[in-house]
Amino acid sequence: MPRVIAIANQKGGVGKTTTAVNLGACMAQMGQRVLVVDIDPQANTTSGLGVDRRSIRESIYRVLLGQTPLRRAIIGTGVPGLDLVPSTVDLAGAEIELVPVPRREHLLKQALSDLPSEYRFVLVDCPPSLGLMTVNALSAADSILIPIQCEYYALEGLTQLMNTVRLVQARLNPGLRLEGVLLTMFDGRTNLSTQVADEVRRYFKDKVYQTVIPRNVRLSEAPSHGKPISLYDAQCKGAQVYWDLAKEVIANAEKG
Amino acid sequence: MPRVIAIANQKGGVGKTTTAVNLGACMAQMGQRVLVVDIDPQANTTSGLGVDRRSIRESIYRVLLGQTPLRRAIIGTGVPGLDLVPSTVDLAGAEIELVPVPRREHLLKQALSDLPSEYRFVLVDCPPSLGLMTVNALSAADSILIPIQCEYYALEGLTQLMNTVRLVQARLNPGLRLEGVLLTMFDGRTNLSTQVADEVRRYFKDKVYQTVIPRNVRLSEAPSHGKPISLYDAQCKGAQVYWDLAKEVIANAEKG
Ligand SMILES: Nc1ncnc2c1ncn2[C@@H]1O[C@H](COP(=O)(O)OP(=O)(O)OP(=O)(O)O)[C@@H](O)[C@H]1O
Ligand SMILES: Nc1ncnc2c1ncn2[C@@H]1O[C@H](COP(=O)(O)OP(=O)(O)OP(=O)(O)O)[C@@H](O)[C@H]1O
Ligand SMILES: [Mg+2]
Ligand SMILES: [Mg+2]
Repeated sequence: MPRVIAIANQKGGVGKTTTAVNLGACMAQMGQRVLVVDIDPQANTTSGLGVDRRSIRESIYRVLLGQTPLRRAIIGTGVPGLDLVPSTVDLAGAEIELVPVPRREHLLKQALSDLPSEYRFVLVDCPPSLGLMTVNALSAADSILIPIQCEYYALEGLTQLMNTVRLVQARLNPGLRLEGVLLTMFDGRTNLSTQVADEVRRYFKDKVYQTVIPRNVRLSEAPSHGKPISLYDAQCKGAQVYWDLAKEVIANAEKG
Repeated sequence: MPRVIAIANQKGGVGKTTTAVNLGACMAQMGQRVLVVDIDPQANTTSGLGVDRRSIRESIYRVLLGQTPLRRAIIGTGVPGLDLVPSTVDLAGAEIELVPVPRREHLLKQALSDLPSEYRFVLVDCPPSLGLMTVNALSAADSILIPIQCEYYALEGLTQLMNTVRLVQARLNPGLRLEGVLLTMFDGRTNLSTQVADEVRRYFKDKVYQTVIPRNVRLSEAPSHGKPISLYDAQCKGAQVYWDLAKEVIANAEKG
């Protein structure tokens, strides 16, 4: 059974997409079969993996509406072992369009029942909100991976996020667990980063990954080349830390 | 008549809240009467202005649902001349709750008809999405101010944002204009920032503010003290640039 991990945080710009793309690529390069599902209408994971929007025939939008099975929406990326279900802009209307649909929170879970068995991990990149797309991801997921930017506003949103997780556990997915908390854009030169990191470790204890992602300009350059960091600049600090993170995620999965 | 400016961009973490708080504070300190409306369930503008969530009696949520007039939700901030309509977490459910309400896109515009006449500017801080809250802000606004982070993914979202603006102009608010485009988190040491800034200037031409907001750690520290930058550290670069921006916005408004 594949492990479905939702990468979610309603705070914007905390590194959800950067984590989906680079963690996915590093795990695939370590020999795991990985599927990334882009459920954000911004479709940043789709372009971050170099997919041209015009070439997309089937997308997560049509899969959720039941117009096409998940298998037919899966496409390859430039990384062997890493596949993608792309997003498109029509997903932006789905939140309102799906209101009258029964069990609208379970559409992704239903779609994933069509998942080919060779995938070991599924990573779902969520939009910056706690709306229907994120709820779909949390309902379908075995666990949630929470990227947290080392900034004050990012800290504030945690209570709201954890309340949503508890609501999903109570009503939609009792099996949902916390995969881990990832500190991102850490800048060791500022007190703020250290203070936020300390606070997060106090709150989440051993659920915080040992790997901390520093602010690294190569990580923000890679998407403009449509490549994950491990292909864009494998030797840089940004690539090394996502490699380390991939090892931690795989090791935790094997512990079970 | 007050000038209502929506601060919007569906890309997360680009500086919407930082601009609402600091532009609002600087304009108020220049003698303008300013009301900031926080229509984001994250309520970052509310806490960035030092308002304790527990002290809030009326919020934008109850105003939109018509349960309280706007006037009764207006509270003071630590800055003379700057008032706030705060947000709370119950706003997160509004998107779905308001689906059956007729003219749900015009609720903010209706609420603002109760605005006391002494306000010269109203700034509306939007969430990172193109959902109902942002559409409400665009329907009520005279103009939109678009913060753009100098990063690749932020560039990608512009087409989608401008399509939404055109849709709102066609169906809900023909008078909506572009107030200006603000380059944020500019880091002169990286090629990426310069490339993105050049691209944005090519696309938006003279609509791009002369003032560019650099990456400045004091700007990200100020919210943890509940103060705008002009009170937290008035001499720093972050305060100077928001002061310059306030001058540009006021000058543009006087030109009409
Ligand atoms: N460690 C890092 N160092 C430097 N830049 C980074 C890092 N991680 C992400 N970025 C950049 O910061 C911006 C925000 O990251 P990203 O888009 O991955 O966040 P997100 O949470 O997916 O945003 P959204 O909420 O809009 O979906 C992007 O431009 C990205 O390239
Ligand atoms: N010029 C700047 N220099 C350094 N940090 C900044 C700057 N502008 C904003 N920040 C910080 O970057 C983060 C994102 O900014 P902010 O929260 O204002 O963006 P936003 O667009 O309102 O995010 P969201 O999409 O979640 O509403 C915050 O932690 C903020 O303190
Ligand atoms: Mg993203
Ligand atoms: Mg904000």
